[in-house]
Amino acid sequence: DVSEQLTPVLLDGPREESLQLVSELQDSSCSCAVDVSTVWWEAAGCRELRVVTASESAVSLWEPLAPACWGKVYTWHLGEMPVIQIVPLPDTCNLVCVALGELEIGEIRLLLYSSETDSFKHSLVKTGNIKAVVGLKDRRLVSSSRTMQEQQVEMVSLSETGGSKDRQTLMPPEDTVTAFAEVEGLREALVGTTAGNSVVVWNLKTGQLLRKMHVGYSYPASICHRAYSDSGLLFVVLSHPLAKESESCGSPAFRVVAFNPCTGRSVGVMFSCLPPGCAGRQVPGGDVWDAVGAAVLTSGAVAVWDLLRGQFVAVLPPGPAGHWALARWAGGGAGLLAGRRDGTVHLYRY
Amino acid sequence: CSESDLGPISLNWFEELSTEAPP
Repeated sequence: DVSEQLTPVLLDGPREESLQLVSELQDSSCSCAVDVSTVWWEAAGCRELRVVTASESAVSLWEPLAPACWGKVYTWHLGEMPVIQIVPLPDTCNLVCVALGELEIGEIRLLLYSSETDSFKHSLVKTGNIKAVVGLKDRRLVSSSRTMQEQQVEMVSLSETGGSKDRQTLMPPEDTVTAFAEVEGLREALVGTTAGNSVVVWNLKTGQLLRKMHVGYSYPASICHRAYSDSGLLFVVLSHPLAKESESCGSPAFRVVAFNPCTGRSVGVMFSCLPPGCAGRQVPGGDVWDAVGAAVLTSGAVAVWDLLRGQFVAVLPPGPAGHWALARWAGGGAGLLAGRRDGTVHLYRY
Repeated sequence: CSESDLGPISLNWFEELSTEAPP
């Protein structure tokens, strides 16, 4: 029965299983899991992918133990503000970034191991009314924050020891930035979405705001997840957690939109929708890796889409042990992490 | 996509916009 419950249900005709359960970890001390992620960790000359789990008050680092088993290495206790999310830092080793706060992010901290003091520690990177944050390659962190008067968009370059090496201010758009996404193929470009439903593009080297392009009125409150520069176009993966169901498409989970940055014009390239008969809506906070999207639905299932084909690929149904609450892609193409509020995390190979 | 939908496309859009945009 258990193996049957863990087998993903495929709704796209006969094909090989696209999700295979690899391993499971259970944080018995976790009262309410808020996020899960992975981090590359190097110790004693060995570099491996480790799992990071977060509850409101603590963040734990897990190392792989053979076979298909995980052991907790260390837990950082962060008592003053609740943890809201883990902020993945792509291609970065031995650094975990977390956002803490009440309803909004109030501070961003780095969690790390210090060889100088032979101890695990954490350091403060930024405080403020932070609206959005993203980790980029080469240990860079971009965030938007608001005061009563103005919006600040800032990139911080992080040192290996958890300090901030350099700070670059980016020109803010008029409306509040709600999400950021790095651009594959252009290291110095960054895109964001705004509360006014626009996509904005920055030059990270100069801080210039290069373009603001409206997404359109059909899909409000767009959130950007990934972007790809190809053939003179900017392809942006958007989710629309507040979009209404339409007759033509149903409930849209993700869209790939092609923007021409020269003219600001755009066309929708692909829709990824909840299939008919799949109950529930997407819970905000889906995750995209390469060209695959994952999201938790209000039914407690995790759904996976091939975003370039617009195909619903697999679903992890909620089991008797409880609803899925978290869905995150593991680093290095290691698969999909699905988590429950009780601290259970399953790693699936995709 | 075609130029009728999106207008003239430039492979060097990032460099061109960086030259045109205010510093």
